[in-house]
Amino acid sequence: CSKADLGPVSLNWFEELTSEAPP
Amino acid sequence: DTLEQTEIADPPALSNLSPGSLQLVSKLKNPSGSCSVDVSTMWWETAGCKEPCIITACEDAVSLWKPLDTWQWEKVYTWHFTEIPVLQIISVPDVCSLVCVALGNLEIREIRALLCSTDDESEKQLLLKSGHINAVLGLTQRRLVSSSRTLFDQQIEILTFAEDGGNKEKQFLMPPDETVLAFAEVHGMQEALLGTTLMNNIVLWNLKTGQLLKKMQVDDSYQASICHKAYSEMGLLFVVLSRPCANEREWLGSPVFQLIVVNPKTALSVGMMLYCLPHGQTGRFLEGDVKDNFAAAVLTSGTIATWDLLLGHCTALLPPISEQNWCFVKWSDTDFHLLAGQKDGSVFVYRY
Repeated sequence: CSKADLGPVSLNWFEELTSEAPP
Repeated sequence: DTLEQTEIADPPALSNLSPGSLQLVSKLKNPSGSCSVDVSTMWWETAGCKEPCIITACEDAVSLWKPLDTWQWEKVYTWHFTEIPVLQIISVPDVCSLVCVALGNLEIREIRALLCSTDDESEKQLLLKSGHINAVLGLTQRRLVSSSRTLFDQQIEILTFAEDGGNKEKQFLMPPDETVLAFAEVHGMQEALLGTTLMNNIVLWNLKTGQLLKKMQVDDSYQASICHKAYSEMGLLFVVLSRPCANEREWLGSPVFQLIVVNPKTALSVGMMLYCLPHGQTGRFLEGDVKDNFAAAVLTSGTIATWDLLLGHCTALLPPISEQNWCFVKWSDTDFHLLAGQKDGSVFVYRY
């Protein structure tokens, strides 16, 4: 497998998902 | 209870260590009329001194063993259970002098805290939770997470213990629309919690806000997988799953654990590594434990196998001893040892 199979990666995924998720 | 003390067992035969990195250092014998179900380690404080102790559990009693000199142990406390049998010990990191246990028959019906009164040193039990509990896990910072079914929905609850093990705080996480079967903390990301569900999804929460951050479908071949550990690195999640339903005749061998990589932003995942048994060995995952980069499993064949998750290969095999299959296995939380147990109450401690 390669990293490309997983789509764009974000180092701040936790903060980003927290701001996108319903409260 | 009279004090019981263990013998120092003979060193194991070299042939038992194939391919070998386990050295037997101690043996505990916990004779009981009921079936032995679990073992764990924890720190217990007496007179201001914290000691690394072993906890053994059989269906009707849980015992605390304190260390004596040279790898001997004495049983100092025993909590008895007459109504509902003990299913497992729940190890809660950062908690001292308090043991959590799950009770039930096929499913968990109660979670209890076991402690000792400071006044008269007598054993005490506190009911923490009751209901139809599907999964429970002890988390860092003295927290315990559980998922339970109510008539209409699912509750995901976090209990936080005070430093003295007393007064608890309660918090709820947003439940997903399907049953959560297992939880795993995310190493390197203290406020993230991961779970695997009945329909083979991975779910992610923010422990601080209680938000359900993502539900991610993983490939069908991971069916009925249970998460054991997760690591956050370079924006990706590395998740260790066990594979109880793996086909023993897969061309790659018998996969027992699997490492998958998930991108939490895109919910895309790929399999990265299969942890298989050495050639000629068969058996499927019965139960196991993962600590840091080491995994251990009891197999349906009655053997215990360990893997180095970074090297990717099996590092030790422990066949049944005295014609008795192994029933449970745990990595020690207090040092680097492996604890292996049999139905009759024998617990063997191995240096890894």
